[in-house]
Amino acid sequence: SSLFVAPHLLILKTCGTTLNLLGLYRIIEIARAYCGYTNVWRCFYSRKSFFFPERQHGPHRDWRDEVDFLDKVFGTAGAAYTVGPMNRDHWLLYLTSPNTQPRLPYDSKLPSSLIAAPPSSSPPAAILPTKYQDTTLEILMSYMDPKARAPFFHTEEQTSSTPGHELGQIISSKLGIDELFPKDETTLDSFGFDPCGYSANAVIGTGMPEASHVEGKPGGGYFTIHVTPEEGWSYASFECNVPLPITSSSTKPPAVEGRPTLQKLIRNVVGIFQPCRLSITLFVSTTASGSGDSASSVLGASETEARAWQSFGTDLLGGDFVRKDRIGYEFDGYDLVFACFEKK
Amino acid sequence: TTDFPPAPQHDEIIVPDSAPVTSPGPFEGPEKLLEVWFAPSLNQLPDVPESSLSGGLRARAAREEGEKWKGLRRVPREVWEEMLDIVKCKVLSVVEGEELDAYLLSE
Repeated sequence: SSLFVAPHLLILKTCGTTLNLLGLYRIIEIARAYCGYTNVWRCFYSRKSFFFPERQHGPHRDWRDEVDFLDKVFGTAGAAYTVGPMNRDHWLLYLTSPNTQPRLPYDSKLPSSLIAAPPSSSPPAAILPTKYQDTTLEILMSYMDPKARAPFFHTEEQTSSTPGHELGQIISSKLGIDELFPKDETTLDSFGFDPCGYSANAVIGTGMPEASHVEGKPGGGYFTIHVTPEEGWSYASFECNVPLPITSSSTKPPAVEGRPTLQKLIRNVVGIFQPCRLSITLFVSTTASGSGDSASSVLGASETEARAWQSFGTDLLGGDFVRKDRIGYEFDGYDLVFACFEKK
Repeated sequence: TTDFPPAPQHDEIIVPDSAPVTSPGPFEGPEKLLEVWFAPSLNQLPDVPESSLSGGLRARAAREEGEKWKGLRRVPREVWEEMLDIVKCKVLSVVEGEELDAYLLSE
């Protein structure tokens, strides 16, 4: 699981039977108390369909319960979507319209011990704005090949003698996870779990897409990987918001020397985890970019919808996979492209 | 204005600490992903009157204007840890980027 905190946003990604949504109230309280933020600009909640929904707790027992929970906080500002085939790998999304005042179901008051805690301090750093680009890629992979699952299992001897962070580093290096992006701009933090499993967070460059400290250099971002390798319910996820080169003839790519294109990144990730089934979602902010970058144009060689669809097409993963679904959404301020693939 | 439905009762939504959150059996890999944005971008943080901040944070917030540790990044790690207790996660490690903190969590 992972938590990312930037001055203006928080991302909480948790697996297992964690109670992710129950953290929302506290996040809103903390943002009010420490930052004076009374409104939420946008809230997104999404997940793939669970393997074992009956094991979930609280609002996560059912998608309807999760939506009810969020509706109680955001009222009519929220909208819920089910994307993809309901009997296979569907994906669920809840998002709110901009600038909503959330409502908590109790009197908001942080424990005084938390309010009194001293904020951490660090030397100041200037933040220079560059072109804003908010793009998020998520690849959700299941039923991994046994060869791809094997590196994520550890012997008792390994786990007793090697700390989890060291195990994580070994796996990252062995599988080339530390080379998905240029090493000189990657800060990788990974962990190998006992007896199996793996998590990694990486901060690329400066850490946020819309800011760069050196003129002419691209903005940074993050990627995060989580792997559950057990046979029968093996699963790996990859999420990334790092600006990537665009292979468009009409759109000048940002200066992102050494970074893979979107298509190459997807192929590299799928090559590491070798799933039998996967879904890919790409979220692109349309209002913030202000340049006509839609999800479809970022995905492909043209800004026209037809050619974009083609580029996110059956050949994205080569001849080993067949594309089962490709779905596009135009939300208020965001474009979404979703596609499912299965190994032949 | 937003038309909110009635607020839920607290006990409808909070799982008691004694609930068996983890038990032997298969581990659910697919994650729940929550993103909460308080501004559309890093460069568009809302103007917050100092009077709306709690206690001793006001002076600090004023000092930090334009600095790295602004917005949500001024929240101490122990405060996020308390939130993560509710979620049933623990912090394993943290990487501090220039504009982003990345916490690696248990589970």
